[in-house]
Amino acid sequence: MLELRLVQGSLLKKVLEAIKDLVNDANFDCSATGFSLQAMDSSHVALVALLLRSEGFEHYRCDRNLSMGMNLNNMSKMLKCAGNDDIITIKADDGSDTVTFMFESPNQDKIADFEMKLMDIDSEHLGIPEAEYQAIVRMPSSEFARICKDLSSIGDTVVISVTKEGVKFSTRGDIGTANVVCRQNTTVDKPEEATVIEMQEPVSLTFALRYMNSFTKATPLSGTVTISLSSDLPIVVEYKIAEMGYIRFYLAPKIED
Amino acid sequence: DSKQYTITKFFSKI
Repeated sequence: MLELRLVQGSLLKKVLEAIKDLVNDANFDCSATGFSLQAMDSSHVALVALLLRSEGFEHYRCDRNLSMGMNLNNMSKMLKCAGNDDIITIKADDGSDTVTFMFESPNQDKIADFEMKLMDIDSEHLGIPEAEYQAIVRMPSSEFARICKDLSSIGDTVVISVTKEGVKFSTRGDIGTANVVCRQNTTVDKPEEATVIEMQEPVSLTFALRYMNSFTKATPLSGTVTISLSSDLPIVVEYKIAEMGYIRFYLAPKIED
Repeated sequence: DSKQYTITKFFSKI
């Protein structure tokens, strides 16, 4: 028996919007720790890891570890039927091949349930090693989204370079080149507007902008994004989900031939 | 030209 009651149901709606275009089908794993997912895109270039900790749910019952295979597009269709202020409860019985999403309006005058078929998914679980990153950049998520969108109108790849001068995003395409430099800036009114750069040593890596733009669909989940870079490691683009956990996107670099 | 690596080059299956 599984029953997870999320008062801030809009978080789940936003999570689905953030990952449904990257991943088609995925197993949601439910354990005492929380509700989690790890999945790669179809070309195995990017990986998404989601964790919503059990403490973040108003009610969290998970009698035994359960893995539920879902088509994310179909799940998104169902969650779109929930209002932004609705409380969402996820329910599943042991051995059932369906999951139920229950939506309650804030004043309890409307209750809806949507039952979705589960699917069997053979997914590979990858071990993500703890790593010391050469550079970690925290910046406003909207600023990062803007840069990725702007650069993708010029080129297909972005070179992200961190030096003591700041973080530079560069691209080149048929019509020309573009460089955006963000310097560390902690003299802002609100902490989420700051750009903070922790650099152990300079690093420069190249990534496909198509994936970066896909990751920025998580922007509504968090005011800030944290980007971790190391030579010869996938970049980590992390959006923290307030009080609950995180969504992390890993993207393998491109290497010049 | 550049080569796109895959995630499985860096992270191994459990």
